Amino acid sequence: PKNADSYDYARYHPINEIYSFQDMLVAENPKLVSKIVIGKSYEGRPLNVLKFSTGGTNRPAIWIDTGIHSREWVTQASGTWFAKKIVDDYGRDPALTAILNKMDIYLEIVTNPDGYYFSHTSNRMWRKTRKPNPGSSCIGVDPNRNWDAGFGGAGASGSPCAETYRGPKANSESEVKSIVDFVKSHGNFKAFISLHAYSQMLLYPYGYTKTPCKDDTELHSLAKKAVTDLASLYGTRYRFGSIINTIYQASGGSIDWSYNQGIKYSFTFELRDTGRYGFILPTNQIIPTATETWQALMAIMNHTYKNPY
Amino acid sequence: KETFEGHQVLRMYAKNEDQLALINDLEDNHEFELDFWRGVTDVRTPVDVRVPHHNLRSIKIHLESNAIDYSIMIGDLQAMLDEERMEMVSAARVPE
Repeated sequence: PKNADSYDYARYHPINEIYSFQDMLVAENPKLVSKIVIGKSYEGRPLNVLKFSTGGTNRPAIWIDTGIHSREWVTQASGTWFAKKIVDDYGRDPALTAILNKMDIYLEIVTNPDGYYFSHTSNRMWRKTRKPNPGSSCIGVDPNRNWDAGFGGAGASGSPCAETYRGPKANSESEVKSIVDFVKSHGNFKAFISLHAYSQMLLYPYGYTKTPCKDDTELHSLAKKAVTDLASLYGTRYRFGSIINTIYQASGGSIDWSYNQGIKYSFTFELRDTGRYGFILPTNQIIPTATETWQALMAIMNHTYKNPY
Repeated sequence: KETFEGHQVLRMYAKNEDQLALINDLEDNHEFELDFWRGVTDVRTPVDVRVPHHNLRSIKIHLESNAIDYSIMIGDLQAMLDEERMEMVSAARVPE
């Protein structure tokens, strides 16, 4: 594609095309979008974050990441669609315009680029990073068990061959540490949203402990509002609640870490499941998935905007 | 390139907490080489697991001997991946 308008949002793209898309979007919207490279993956790929900002310095901000589990292709595809949606809606949609006039949005579309590349070239079912594990023939770490939040506890594996291997220590993966360093140095994130697939759930902290987080009541009602908005388009039904009560115990997860950093509005999504395809969600599902998810994202972003803390 | 000929994705339905625990135990059992696509949550929610072809027979016997209901969500994963790849290749050729 020669520009972001002719990019085909309704299909899955290899990583070089997503990188090109990001550069096109920045070039076409220099006053709104910039690209920040927050680090490098193990194999040396840039960890690109798109910053949507209308000005100001160190404004309160919203973090969104997609694709930390590489095989969940609908998340990277949805992230690409979100980026274009933000550009298209700024100045047209009053709610998004108000948010962007006061806050910045940071979007990392390919959070695990080595895994994403590998899932396109060698193993479509790859979930983890691609860093070798000393003493093991098995490769990679589950980057959503590698955060410093209950790290090493139940709900993550200590075996390098497991799909949920937590890694040798918290933040051992550059893909995770780069976000940690960036979010800490920024210091003004007010929402942190991670997108996964599939199971149709909207979850909030905690995953590593049964102890309810102190904002449990507010997060629960916000999740309810978000999944109601999501369902308004196609009737897609989501379950919602804390990770440990809704799915299972999981330690070392991203939103438990972000919440413990003081980012109150920390959520993770499990996107659409047609009931037949799992991670091989057909391409005709991409735009409906992204469109309905956007409703929920707007609910969370709007609540964050209207409830400063 | 890793392929998945004959791998199936089984959708398992636990009828009670005991069966749920049995499925949960499978996740820690590396002998079957299972890949949990959708993990264990509660009895209302099915569990989706990719099973390599060479372990299909033993895992199905294990499920049936424990009276755990299951259905075949994906009959041949590689066939579905091939379809996905064909779709991507043909979509990429359209501009050409």
